[in-house]
Amino acid sequence: FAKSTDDFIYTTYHDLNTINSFIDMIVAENPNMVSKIVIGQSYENRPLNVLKFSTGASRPGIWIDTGIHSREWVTLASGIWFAKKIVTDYGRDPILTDILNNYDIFLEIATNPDGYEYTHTRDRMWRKTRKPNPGSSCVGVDPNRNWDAGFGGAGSSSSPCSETYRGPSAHSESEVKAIVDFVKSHGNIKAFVSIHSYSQMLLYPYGYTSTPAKDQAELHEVVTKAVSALQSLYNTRYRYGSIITTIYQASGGTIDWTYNQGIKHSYTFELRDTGFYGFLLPAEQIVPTAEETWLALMAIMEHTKNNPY
Amino acid sequence: KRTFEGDQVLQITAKNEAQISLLKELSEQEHLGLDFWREPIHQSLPVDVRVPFNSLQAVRAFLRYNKIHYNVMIKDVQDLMDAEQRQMVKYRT
Repeated sequence: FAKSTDDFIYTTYHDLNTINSFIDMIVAENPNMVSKIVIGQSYENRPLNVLKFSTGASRPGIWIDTGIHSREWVTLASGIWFAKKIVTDYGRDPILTDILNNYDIFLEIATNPDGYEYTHTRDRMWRKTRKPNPGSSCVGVDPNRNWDAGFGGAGSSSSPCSETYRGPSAHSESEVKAIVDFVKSHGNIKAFVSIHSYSQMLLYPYGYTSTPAKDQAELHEVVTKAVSALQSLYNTRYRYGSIITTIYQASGGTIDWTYNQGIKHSYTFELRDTGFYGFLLPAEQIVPTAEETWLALMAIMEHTKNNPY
Repeated sequence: KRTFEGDQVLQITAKNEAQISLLKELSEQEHLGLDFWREPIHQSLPVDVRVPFNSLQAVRAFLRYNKIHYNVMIKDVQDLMDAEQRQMVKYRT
C-alpha cells in the first residue's frame, strides 16, 4: 500500500482493502479534522466506514456517498479523490474553509462493500447487494430501490432476479438501514448527495411520483448552478432536473427518502462516461471526472451554507 | 470469476416510442441474458445494452428487422476489463 495519501495513486482503481487502508491513512494524517465512523455492517459483515471531516462540535452536516451500485467504480475512485481534496484545500480554499468552519462533511466511499468486493473477485458487472433472497437462486437487492419512499411502487421490481429488485421490505438491506439510522440519529443533515454513474445527470426528487417537490424551484436553481460549474472544466454535457422527468420513474430511491426526512438539498449525480465506456470508464478519466464533479459539489455545499434552513 | 469474452455493448437510438416499446419487449426476453446499462425509457435518451456473445446474432437481427439504429459502443467487454486489470496490477507492482 502507499505509505501516505500524498503518494497514493488516484489515477487507478483500487480494491476494497486498499480503499479501507486509504481511509485509515487519511484519518491518521489529519487527527484534528478527520475521523472514521463505522455506521454498521454489510450483509457479509464488512464495516460500513464513513469519513467525518469536522473542525468544530455540534455542526450541521453534509453527506456524500459513492459506490452504492458496486459496478460504478468511478464513483468510489472519485470519493477517494474528494477526501484528499478536502484535507488539501482546507485552509487554502476560502470557500471550502468557510464551508468546513460551519458544517461537517460525511463521506461514505464504499457504500456497498460486499458488492464492490464481488466486482473485483467474481463479477465485474455486479450492481446489487450480496444478500441471498429466500426462495430464489438470485442474490442481492438494488440498494437504490430499498428506501421507504414510494417503496414497492412502479419503477422497481418484485423479482429477486431483477437488477432493480426492491427487496422484501423497505430498509431490509443493512447497508441502507445503516444510513437511515445515521441520518435519523444525527438529526441535522442539511444536504445529502448520492453519487452514481453513468449518464451525466444531476437530479433532485422525486423519482417515485410526478408531484413536484415543494422546493423544486430552489433545487432547480441549485442544479443549474452546479452543472454550469461542472461543465466549465471539461465541457462534459449534463442533463438535470427531477428524477422522474429527466430519466424515469424509480421508487424506493435514496434521495426521495432523504428529502422526505426534511433534507431539502437532496441530489443524485450520474457521473460521466463520455458516451464510449459506460461502467468501464478507463482509469485515466478518474481524476478529470472527480475534478469536474467536485466543482458541482462545491456549488451545492456553498449554496447550502449560504442559505441555512 | 465470470468473464465476458465476445460480449458487446450496443448503443441504440430509438427514433420513436414504438421502437422504445419493442426494446422494452426485448428486455423481457430473459433467455438472451441482456444487461441494460441504460434502460429503454424514451426516445430522447440512448439505450445501452451489454449483449452476451451467444445472443449477439439474434439481437442484431432483431434490431435490423425493426430498423432500429445502433452502433457498437464496446466491441469486446472482456478486453476493456483486461485493460482495467492490467492498469491496476501495474500500479500495484
